[in-house]
Amino acid sequence: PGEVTVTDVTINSLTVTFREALAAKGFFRGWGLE
Amino acid sequence: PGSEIELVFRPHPLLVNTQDYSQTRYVKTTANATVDHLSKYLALRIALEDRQRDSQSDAGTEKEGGAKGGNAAAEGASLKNISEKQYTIYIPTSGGQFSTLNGSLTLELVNEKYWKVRKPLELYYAPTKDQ
Repeated sequence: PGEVTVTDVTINSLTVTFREALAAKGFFRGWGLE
Repeated sequence: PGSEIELVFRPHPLLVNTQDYSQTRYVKTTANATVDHLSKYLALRIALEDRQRDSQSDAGTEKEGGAKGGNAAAEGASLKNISEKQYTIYIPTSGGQFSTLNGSLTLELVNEKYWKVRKPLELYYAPTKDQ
């Protein structure tokens, strides 16, 4: 999927982590996406 | 809360100039993330990418003998964008329509109530109009 960026976002004390890749292939679970 | 949501995130095809936001984003997050978290995430990412692009552009200008100080100005503008620019999140519905998602909804709830199919959640974004 190439480089994966990791970003934490906090709203009202709840922090969640987002990870983003340039492509689904190799990053998502295998839904048949390119 | 430990489960993970996978989503494909694209600019709204009708509300956004796709030349401004052409990138499809492949994103994973936890199911307890809300639509507001996603909106804030997007604002952060776009502002940081804009800042990166501006600083690269300024570096090129300086090589050609342009005025210094452009980086600081660009950085200030981008940070302002991070704090102020907001995005509305949409989900496609039947008939090619789009529904606005309430910011307090968790992505798990969006997945269960609106999406219902076994493939990554597909969401769209556009800058919020009243800015």
